[in-house]
Amino acid sequence: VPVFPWHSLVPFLAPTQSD
Amino acid sequence: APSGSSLPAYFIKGSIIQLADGELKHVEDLKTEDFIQSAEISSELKIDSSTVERIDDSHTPNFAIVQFSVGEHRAQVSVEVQVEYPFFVFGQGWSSCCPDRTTQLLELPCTKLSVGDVCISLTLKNLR
Repeated sequence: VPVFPWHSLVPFLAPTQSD
Repeated sequence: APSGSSLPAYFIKGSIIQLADGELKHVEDLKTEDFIQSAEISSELKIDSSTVERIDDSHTPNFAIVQFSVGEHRAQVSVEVQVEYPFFVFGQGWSSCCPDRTTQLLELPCTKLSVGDVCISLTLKNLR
C-alpha cells in the first residue's frame, strides 16, 4: 500500500519574492 | 486508479498519508492541525494562507481558474485545476469547485470552494 507524504496534498503557491 | 479522474491517487478516499512526525492518517481524516504541525516540524516548508479571490471557468472543459491572494504580502497567484481538485480550507476541510464531482470521482467528502475561503498552501521557509 503506497504511503504519501503530507505535503503532496498541499498546493505549492510561491509568490515572487520582492524583498 | 479506478476513479475516472486524472488527479493523483493520494486524493482518493482511503489513501494513506504520512504526517511529518511519522503518524499515518487517511486523507479524508486530515485536520487543519495536521498540516500546521507537520509544517512546524518541516525544515523547508511553511504554511501560507491563500484566500480565494476569484473562481472562473477555464477554456478547458472541467477545468477552473482559481485566483488566490497568498501570504502576508497578498501576492496574486492563479492556478488552473480540474474542477474536482480538492483544496484544504482552514478549519473546514476539503473543498473543491465541484464537490459533487470530487465525491463521485474520488469518494472524498468535500464542500464547495467559495470566494473568501482561506486555503492551506505551502511556500519555502525563509532560508536567509
